[in-house]
Amino acid sequence: SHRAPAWSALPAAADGLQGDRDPQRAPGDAAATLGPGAQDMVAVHMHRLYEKYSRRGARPGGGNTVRSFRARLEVVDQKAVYFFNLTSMQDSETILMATFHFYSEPPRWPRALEVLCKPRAKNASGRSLPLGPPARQHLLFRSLSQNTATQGLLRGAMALSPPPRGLWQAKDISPIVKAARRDGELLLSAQLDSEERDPGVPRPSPYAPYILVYANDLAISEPNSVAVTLQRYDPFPAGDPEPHAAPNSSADPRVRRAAQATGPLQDNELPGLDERPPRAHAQHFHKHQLWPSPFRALKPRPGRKDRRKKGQEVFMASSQVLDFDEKTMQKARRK
Amino acid sequence: QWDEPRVCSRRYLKVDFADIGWNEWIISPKSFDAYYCAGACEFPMPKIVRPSNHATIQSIVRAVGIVPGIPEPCCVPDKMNSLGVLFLDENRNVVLKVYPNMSVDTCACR
Repeated sequence: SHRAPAWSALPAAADGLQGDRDPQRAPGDAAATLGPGAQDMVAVHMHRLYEKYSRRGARPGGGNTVRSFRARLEVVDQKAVYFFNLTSMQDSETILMATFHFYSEPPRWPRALEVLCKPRAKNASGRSLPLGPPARQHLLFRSLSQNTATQGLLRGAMALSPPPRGLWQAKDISPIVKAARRDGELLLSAQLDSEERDPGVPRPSPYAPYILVYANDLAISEPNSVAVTLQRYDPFPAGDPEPHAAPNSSADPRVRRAAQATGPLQDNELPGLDERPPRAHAQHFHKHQLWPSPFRALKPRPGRKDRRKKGQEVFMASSQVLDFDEKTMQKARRK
Repeated sequence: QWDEPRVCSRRYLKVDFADIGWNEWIISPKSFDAYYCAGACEFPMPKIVRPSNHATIQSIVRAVGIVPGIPEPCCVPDKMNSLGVLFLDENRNVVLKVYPNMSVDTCACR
């Protein structure tokens, strides 16, 4: 199991916690700055780290990144299990240290009362035995990958001695987080296991635990690193294909339809006649020079309705030459 | 603005994250003094613009006109400062990152 160092043994990086023993005391205007909805301890803690850096340039944890992870409370087998989604960590971020912060209450009064009022066992000489130790608690950490329903792999367990009064505690869980990330299991669960018989169904507490990961982002010195994490708007409006995607990439939602030529393309030009406008000094060709092949005799002009039908029939018969009416032919001959 | 010096130097610029639409996810700071560099790197360049050796040579070549079309050196940031930014990531977790080269300390001709 993972023997966590006592509170004061946490490395300097996790400092700034000393004052957090009393979660009610929000330092400075940090909580105010973070808005009413962010009274939770993690936001206050992060703001304290930010202020320390801004004032003294003290790099948090010796790196350039601190990520916080709020807990999501679920009740599994009548026990409170807190889940942490660590997937927002970036590959370029090397973990320097990870700490688990939780608010532990003193042993609950009914329990303490029971211990105090219960007739004490006596030894042979009739002297009462010393009170048994208060119920010990254990912190169990498991990791699981995103889409598994199992309880996950046990990554570590810590024995906790109940504090004399309610206070925030921090435990170094670096080996647990590093091992879980190495195995690609970025969903971590923390369960506070106490030997109490009926710990009672946990209720969401304003003092939910949280995890801080101190890291060094190796990509932060890249020229445009600020854009990777802070530039959120998409310069390409939604629905347009990704700039780098090939036009016919499968990601493109639009269905590509080729324009099938159903027949010879319709145009008004006479077959085989040069479209260029005649130049002023161009010689006058005799008509049979223009049309090497003997020109077919014209048919009488059908009425509009059956012309359309005719046109379709003509198309259907896929004739290669278009029929023109007399007027067009005269104009063409003149041209 | 108009009485700014002609020579390459640092000019004041305050960036408000609300102006660039990033204030929705940036908790702190709301704005910061970024500054920028502007001004001429004309021959002869004064010491104050701290030209690199290459910039000195380039400005001489340009002044002599040996090779047509050579521009004068550029006035760019020389020393820069980092900025710590507290923001919400996509899962709305609070993140602190210290970005380098976010504000200009000195300018120079390069």
